Amino acid sequence: MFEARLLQGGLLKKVLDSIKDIITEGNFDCSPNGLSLQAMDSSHVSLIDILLESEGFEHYRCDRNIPMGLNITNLVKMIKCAGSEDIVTIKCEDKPDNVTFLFESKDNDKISDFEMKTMTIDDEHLLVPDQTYTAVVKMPSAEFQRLCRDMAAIGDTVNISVTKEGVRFSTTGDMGTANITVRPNPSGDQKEEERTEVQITEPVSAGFALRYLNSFTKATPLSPTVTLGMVPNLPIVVEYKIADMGHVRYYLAPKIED
Amino acid sequence: KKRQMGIASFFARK
Repeated sequence: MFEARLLQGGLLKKVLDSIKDIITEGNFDCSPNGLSLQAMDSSHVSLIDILLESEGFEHYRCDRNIPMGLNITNLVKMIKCAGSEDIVTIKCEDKPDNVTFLFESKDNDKISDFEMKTMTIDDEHLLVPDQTYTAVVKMPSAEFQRLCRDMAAIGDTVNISVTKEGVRFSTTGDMGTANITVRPNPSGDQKEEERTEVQITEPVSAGFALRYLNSFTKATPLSPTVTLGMVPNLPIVVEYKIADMGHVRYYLAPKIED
Repeated sequence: KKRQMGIASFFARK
């Protein structure tokens, strides 16, 4: 059986908000290591990779690997019924037809349980190799969100170029062009999460669809910083770390010159 | 003109 108790139930809402615009269903894989999900969007252009490590739960029990196929839209509806301060417990049997969500209010004066039907999802899992990135950019997640939104107002595709001087985001649309350069700032008075850091072994440049990058920024409430990893001619990874728990990562295939 | 690649063309299937 599987049973996991999460003290910060609001975290589940944030995780679901970060994927609900991209996928409509997915297999949550319960394993002794934690709860994970890998799923492609319907156009198979991007890949979501979520990990919530077992250590991040107050209580975690998983005797064997269990794929828990869930409709994300329905899951969002159910988790919305939890208060943002509620403690959430997820429970299911080894071959579940249903998953139970137990919500306990912080003061323990209200307990709710919801049961949701599971579904069988045939999805192919991709093997994402442990990659050494040519360029890694860490920046405030709110700034990345703003930047993607601004770029999307002008064009459909953003070209991201990383050099040791900084990261340049460029786009072109019917009305004109836009360029935004974010420079690594010196580690002065700023808090770590307010800094922009660039690590590169060589300059990298590639084009990506803004529609997807904008969807990824729905994960902004999960982390004060976002990390972009690039390798020439490979998908970009956009990572939001979840403190003491794991991550939400998005991989987006580049646009290639025809 | 740029062409959108699919994600599965970059990663092996498990």
